Amino acid sequence: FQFQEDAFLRFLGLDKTPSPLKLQPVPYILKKIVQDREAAAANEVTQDLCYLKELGVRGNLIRLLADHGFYFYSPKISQDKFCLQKALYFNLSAVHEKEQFTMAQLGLDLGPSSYFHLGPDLELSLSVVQEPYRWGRSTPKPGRILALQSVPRPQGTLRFNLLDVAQHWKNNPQKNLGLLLEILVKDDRDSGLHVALEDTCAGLRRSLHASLLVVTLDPQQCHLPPRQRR
Amino acid sequence: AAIPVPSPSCRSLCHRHQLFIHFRDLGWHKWIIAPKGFMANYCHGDCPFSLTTSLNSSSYAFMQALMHTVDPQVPQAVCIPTKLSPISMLYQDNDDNVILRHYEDMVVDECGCG
Repeated sequence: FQFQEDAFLRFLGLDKTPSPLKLQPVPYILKKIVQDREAAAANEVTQDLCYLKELGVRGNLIRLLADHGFYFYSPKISQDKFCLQKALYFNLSAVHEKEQFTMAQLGLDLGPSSYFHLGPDLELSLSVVQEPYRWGRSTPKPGRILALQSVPRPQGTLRFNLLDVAQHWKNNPQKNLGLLLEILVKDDRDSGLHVALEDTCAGLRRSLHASLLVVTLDPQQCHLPPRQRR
Repeated sequence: AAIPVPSPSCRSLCHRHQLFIHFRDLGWHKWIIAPKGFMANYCHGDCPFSLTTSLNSSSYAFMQALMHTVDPQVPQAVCIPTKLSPISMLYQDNDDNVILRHYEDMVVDECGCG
């Protein structure tokens, strides 16, 4: 059976049988897409499987890429402006050359309870890493800034459009050095806020979860809409 | 969906049969998140010349069945899927990525002689 299984997996576009150690949490939107498609199939409703109405884009393959980055720890949090610094890295090598990106959205889930009501004001900075650096040895020099914004409370999931960046990485895999996420302290700190700051930052480090939602379209299976005339 | 049950005399004729594939049976439940399985179905049954026209046959199947009656060396028309539909699968790969993709022609909706 092993031989036939391998052949069928290749037919499905997989190199080998996946054996994940721990199943990742599945976002609500992906569950909904699956449920809607199952319901439509059960009712024999014709579906356009090249359009994702839940996301408002064309595409026939959705990947929620896991973050393989790491934290930079600052032992003296009181002496710098950083609450946390983290490298974000998403491996795009599974995206086939012929696939075309139609969506790439970074999701940053900061956790529901990591930001105290009376905690300090924080600011989030997201930038592209443009120069190689020694992983785990030094903090990369931030390149182009993609986002600079206050961290809202309650946070929920923050989403950032990375379509251009992902397209660039796919065309130039050697340029995919990841992103640098920094959460900075906006407040002028006094002694009372300092305790709250350390708790808040520690909570953020525990609960932060990043993922990249990528939608691609295979032109062999789906056609791109014709360009509109001006 | 309800499947029409042929009368006893027609049971051997080409029609769709239910076949549910449980991913657990394949050991694939360890990486496929949804669905748990799907109704793949299959086609099976005879395609006799006398009934070829009423069994959702192609023109070629009709001709092949006719040729078979003349020359038994020509194989009979066979019972095959005539309408297929896709399924969507949500699974996790070895890099902890969650992937949703659809696969065409995975479910047999209708059968006929071809």
